[in-house]
Amino acid sequence: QLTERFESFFKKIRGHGKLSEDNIRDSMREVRRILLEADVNFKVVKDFIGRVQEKALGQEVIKSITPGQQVIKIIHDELIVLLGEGQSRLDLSGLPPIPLMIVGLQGSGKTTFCAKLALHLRRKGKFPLLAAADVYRPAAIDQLKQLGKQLDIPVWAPGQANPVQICKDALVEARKTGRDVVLMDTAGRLHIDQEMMDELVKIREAVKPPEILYVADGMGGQDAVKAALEFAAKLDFNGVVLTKMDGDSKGGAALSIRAVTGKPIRFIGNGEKPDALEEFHPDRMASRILG
Amino acid sequence: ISSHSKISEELYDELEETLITADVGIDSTLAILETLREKVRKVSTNGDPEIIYDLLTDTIDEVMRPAAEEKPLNLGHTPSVILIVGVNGSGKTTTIAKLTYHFLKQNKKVLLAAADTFRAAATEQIVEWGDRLGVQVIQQGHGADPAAVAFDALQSAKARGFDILIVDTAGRLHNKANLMHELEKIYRAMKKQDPEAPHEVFLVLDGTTGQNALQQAKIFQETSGVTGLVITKLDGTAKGGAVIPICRELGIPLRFIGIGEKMEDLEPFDPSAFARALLA
Ligand SMILES: Nc1nc2c(ncn2[C@@H]2O[C@H](COP(=O)(O)OP(=O)(O)OP(=O)(O)O)[C@@H](O)[C@H]2O)c(=O)[nH]1
Ligand SMILES: Nc1nc2c(ncn2[C@@H]2O[C@H](COP(=O)(O)OP(=O)(O)OP(=O)(O)O)[C@@H](O)[C@H]2O)c(=O)[nH]1
Ligand SMILES: [Mg+2]
Ligand SMILES: [Mg+2]
Repeated sequence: QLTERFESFFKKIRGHGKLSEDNIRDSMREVRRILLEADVNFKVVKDFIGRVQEKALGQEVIKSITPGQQVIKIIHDELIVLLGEGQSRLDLSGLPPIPLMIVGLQGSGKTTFCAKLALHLRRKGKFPLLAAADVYRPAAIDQLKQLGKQLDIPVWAPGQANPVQICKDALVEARKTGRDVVLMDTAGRLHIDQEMMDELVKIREAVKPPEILYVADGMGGQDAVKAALEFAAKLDFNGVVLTKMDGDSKGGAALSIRAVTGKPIRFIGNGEKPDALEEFHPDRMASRILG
Repeated sequence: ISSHSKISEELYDELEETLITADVGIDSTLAILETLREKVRKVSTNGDPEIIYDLLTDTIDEVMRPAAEEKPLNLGHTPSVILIVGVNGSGKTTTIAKLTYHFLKQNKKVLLAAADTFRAAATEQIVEWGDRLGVQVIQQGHGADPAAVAFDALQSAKARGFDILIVDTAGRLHNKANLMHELEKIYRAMKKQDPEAPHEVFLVLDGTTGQNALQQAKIFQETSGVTGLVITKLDGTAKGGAVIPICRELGIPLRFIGIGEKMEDLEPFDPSAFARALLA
């Protein structure tokens, strides 16, 4: 735990004297290590440490008899600010059927998340339709169909080969059958694949979704921000979903993506089953990163 | 690596940033840079960054090469069994398609086992790949016992003289004891059929994974043994440096690199090419 690690660190460096500025700077090195080991992006860590150090060199800490506690509080509070206030809601206020696009890198958990979100929305009184717009990956459409069947949620999978057309037709189908939200599962793709990124731009232009969610793997490392930035540049997505947070990765990618794109984290994927979905709590995330 | 007229601490800071942002992690980065400093002391570099760069690629190469060269792939049996393991979405099933293509080109007879009986359409996915490759897939459908699928596939592979059997398993997080126990059962079921099997256990790592990769390797190593690593998705911008701590601490060799979604998109591991790409 950060607290134990820090307390023993401070006991060691303080000895019997007062806490010096050098002591504070040394402690920042320790925090830097913790954040980098937690997969927080290198530049995000640098900026973060700069801000924290400035606060930590303030008089309250130097004069305090429990400087370790003070520094921890500063770090924790700064992390919460960076992670953003929790509970940012999906905007489903428009005229139904509302299109939602689910996008991200290969294998991040998009298809699974579509099923989870569909279940979540149905429990809130919505009538979701799942649209299978991944025409590339073997059995991707089967996968979404099977998930829909498990949940008794309809899946639009017409055997059409053009993802843009699939998404447009899904809205038509939704209107016909009284579905008020359409969740569009797209193929995983690289942020550097121009053609595939353009496909997403075309889908977006065709259906004008009020919500585009970027699904990111919670175990992502330093590269997580590059992809997120590129997706944000091309699509200006509205929110982030972090998956596989039932693993033991510290999840620093969450902080990095949030800090660098400024987009809110909307949901956390916490398991493989359709009900393994939570809304994001910044304080829990902060404890996880520092823990 | 920019131009410096002497070996300054700035250069080492820059190299530290390069390695850490490549997911090499703090411990391995500091160890590699320490080795680099020793090399630099012994060689007259005249501060030439080109020489430093070469010394650094040598250092990384030296970390990764021994494990790969000391243990050649254990594939001379009838059949040689390769068990494919790893966390969710890392690229296992697609890697199996690529490995199959790789072995078919070497004129080997390959059989596949669909032992992911849990995830939606997992069997359909590997069967589709089997069709594209012209290779048979032993399957028992959704919800079957994965250990039974692996056992039957091995029995079939032996009876019909296949050179290679590759067993696909469900993605699983290493911190889930029940799932790791299931993997252990799959491993032991194959041993009942052939005490030498599986001859290779490849842990498939997502190239975008950060420091969690080492913990994944440790736990999979304890559960089913891991004889080799495959790292995927290096056609993106991730460098895959997380394999370096695994190599350093556990001595597990990197065997193949995934560079795309097609069956041809697999390369055997080349330590010096990997080192150069890491620093690029
Ligand atoms: N443990 C765990 N597994 C997850 C979670 N979300 C998804 N998965 C698993 O991760 C793997 C990949 O999930 P998919 O939904 O197929 O990922 P995807 O982004 O649609 O993949 P592509 O379409 O190929 O890009 C599957 O094994 C899922 O069951 C999660 O929150 N926790
Ligand atoms: N760009 C790229 N994509 C890859 C690579 N390897 C796999 N993928 C993609 O990653 C996604 C997940 O691949 P799978 O083979 O389903 O991964 P898996 O580990 O079997 O997933 P689970 O069985 O659900 O745990 C698919 O969209 C693949 O096409 C690679 O080397 N490069
Ligand atoms: Mg998918
Ligand atoms: Mg698979």
